[in-house]
Amino acid sequence: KDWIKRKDEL
Amino acid sequence: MNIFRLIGDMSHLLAIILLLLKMWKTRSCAGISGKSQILFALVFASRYLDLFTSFVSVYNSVMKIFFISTSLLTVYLMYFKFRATYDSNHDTFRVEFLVIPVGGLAFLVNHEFSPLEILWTFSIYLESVAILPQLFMMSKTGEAETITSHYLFALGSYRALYILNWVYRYYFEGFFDLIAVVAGCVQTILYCDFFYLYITKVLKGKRITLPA
Repeated sequence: KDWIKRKDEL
Repeated sequence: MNIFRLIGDMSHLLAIILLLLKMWKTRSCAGISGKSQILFALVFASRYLDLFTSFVSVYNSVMKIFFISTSLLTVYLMYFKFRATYDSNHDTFRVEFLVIPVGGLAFLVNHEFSPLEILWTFSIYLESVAILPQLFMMSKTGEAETITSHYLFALGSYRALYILNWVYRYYFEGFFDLIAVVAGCVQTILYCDFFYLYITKVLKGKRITLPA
């Protein structure tokens, strides 16, 4: 899911 | 990781360090809103719970731990160590008017109805408005020390740079998170008036003073 990708943002 | 995000993160880091240095060197937290600092601590504590559930990178974990610990340190310095210098008379913004609506909104508008996801959404919404007590305090006292202005400029620039990062990621990675983007834009807009004052005054060597 896209919000896995989001986890790398702070 | 792209250049906008990296500079954004560095700007965020710089803001926090500037604030801590200001307090440490002057042994004072005059002109700083303790309420905004409590909100930032709440933002980091609710967003970075994923430290315990998912590992992204060393950089990511180190930054998250740094943000959580320095925000708690800031709150400790303001409310305990340098409490005598805390200007609570001017720090009168009613934070419940931010936290309660933002909490309600996080429940209603989120990507997934799960505890971690709702807390993440809550932190994104709360961060976008967490600076309001600080801006309110400045409008009440009508001034800001130069170091406080540098702090706010670095803090505001961070989210503006994240917007550029989201534009970049949309075009080159097909990645788009509506909640983060809308909240990030709201957050940046709140700083615009301050950015204007910073550019027209502080960069020309003057202090920020507002007409009464």
